[in-house]
Amino acid sequence: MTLYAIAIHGGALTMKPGELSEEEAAFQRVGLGKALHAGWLILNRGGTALDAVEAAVRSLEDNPHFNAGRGSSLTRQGEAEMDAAIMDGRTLQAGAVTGVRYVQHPIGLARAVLERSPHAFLAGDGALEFALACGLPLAAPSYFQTDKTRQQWLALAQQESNQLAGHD
Amino acid sequence: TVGAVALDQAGNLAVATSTGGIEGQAKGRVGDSPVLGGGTYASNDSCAVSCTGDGEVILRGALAHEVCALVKYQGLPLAEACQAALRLHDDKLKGDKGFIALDPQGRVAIEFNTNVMRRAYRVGEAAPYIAIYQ
Repeated sequence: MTLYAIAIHGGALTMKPGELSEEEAAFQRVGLGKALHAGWLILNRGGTALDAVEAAVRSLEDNPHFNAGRGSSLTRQGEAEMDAAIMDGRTLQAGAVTGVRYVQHPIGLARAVLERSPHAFLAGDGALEFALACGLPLAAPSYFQTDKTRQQWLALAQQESNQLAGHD
Repeated sequence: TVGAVALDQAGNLAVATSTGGIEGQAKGRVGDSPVLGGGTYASNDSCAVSCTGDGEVILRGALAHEVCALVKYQGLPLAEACQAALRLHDDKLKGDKGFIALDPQGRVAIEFNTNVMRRAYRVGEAAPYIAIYQ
């Protein structure tokens, strides 16, 4: 029997008891299962490892319950600035992007860097312009935000505002 | 942060990692995920690794490449290599760390020092494994 396998993660962190609700954990389990299946199906049908990892990560980027793509953490300015990388173990070809805004699938942009640019790593405006040149799908800033990330950002902003109180 | 490692039927490995960074991060901050060798690395002669956790810590340890190097040059089994990388410079690289890794023999390793690690794997036609808590 031919060997193939896939493993995925959706983030590791130390949390206080009860911080992750049962409902949220259930959403995340479903999301993990869906992403795993997206990658596994490609491998099962004889597709490449590179296609499989991209498919699995795209699925997680689409899922607002994970910190990537839609659902990304917000910067101090309240924006989603995303990073992604992809690497082919056969050729050691790689593509990476950092500080990317508006690009719906940062992993798709990293794959485009791998396949369609002479470079390995693009940042910020350069990465965004490359996404435009490649015709990759973009989304408005609000697409990347969720109620949870907006609340987290507001709490941080409030905390900073309180710390400033009393100073002129 | 999310990530995936895969081995295809032709025996090739690949890795992908994507992240929204950390809550309230400074504009322009870069963590480990997009840095090749930092949070993401794959080579057919060793393994494929994707990291998650405290980005600055993982980046300073070049931990994805560390795992590959331990497999390639020290001949460690994948899980042991991940455990060694997890403990690397324990006093200087304190923080949350999680790895998923896969070698050309289809062995999966998932190692982490946190109480939550959202993870899943499937080898061939075997049933999928999905877990969140330690």
